[in-house]
Amino acid sequence: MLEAKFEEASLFKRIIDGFKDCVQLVNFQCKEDGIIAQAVDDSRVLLVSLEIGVEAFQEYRCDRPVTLGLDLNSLSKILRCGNNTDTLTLIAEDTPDHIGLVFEDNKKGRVAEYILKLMDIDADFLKIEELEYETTISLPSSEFSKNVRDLSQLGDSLSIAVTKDNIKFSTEGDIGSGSVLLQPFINMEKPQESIKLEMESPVDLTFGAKYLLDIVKGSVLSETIGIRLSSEAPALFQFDLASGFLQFFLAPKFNE
Amino acid sequence: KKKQGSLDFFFKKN
Repeated sequence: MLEAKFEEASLFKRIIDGFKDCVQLVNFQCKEDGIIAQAVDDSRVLLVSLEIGVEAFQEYRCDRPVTLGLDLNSLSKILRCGNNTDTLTLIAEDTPDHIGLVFEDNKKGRVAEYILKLMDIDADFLKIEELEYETTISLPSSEFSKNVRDLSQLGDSLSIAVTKDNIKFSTEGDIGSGSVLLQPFINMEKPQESIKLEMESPVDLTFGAKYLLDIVKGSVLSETIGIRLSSEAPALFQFDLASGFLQFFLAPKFNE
Repeated sequence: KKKQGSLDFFFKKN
């Protein structure tokens, strides 16, 4: 039996909103120590990996591992029915064919219950350990989103180049080109506005703008984004939760 | 001109 209660439904809504536009059918694996999910987009370019730790929940109980095959479009319809400040409890039997979602407004004594049918999703689980990265940067997710949204108006590819001194986002397209240069700095009063850079060797990678536009939707989860780059591995874009994370692994473009 | 890479190039199926 799974009973996972969020103190506020808004957290689970934001988690799902953070990646529902790039993958639709996702297996959520619920275990004693929390919930993990992984899915690859149809073009097999972008991998989403989610981990929600037990501490993210007000109450959490999972007697034995259970996999919930969820259609995120359908799940979103139900999540829209709950209010942000409601508590949300996910309930499933040990071998479920459906999941229960219970929204409760304790002040009003209002209880709304929904049942969502589960899907049998045949998806392979990819090994994503053992990746080594040459460069790690961290910046406000709003800054990253703005650069991606601004530059993607001009081109369908976006490059991220990192040297020991700066981070450069750039693009070239039919109507022109653009770039944004950022320098690392530490904001002591507002650490979340800092730009951090750790580099072993310079990298210059190019990504499809449409995938980056999907990734920036994860900004609803965290004020900062961590980006790890290597010429030998898919780039990792990570939004940290209070307990857990939402990761996107994106395969770069390469010279033909 | 750059070509889009695939995750399958990097990840092995588990």
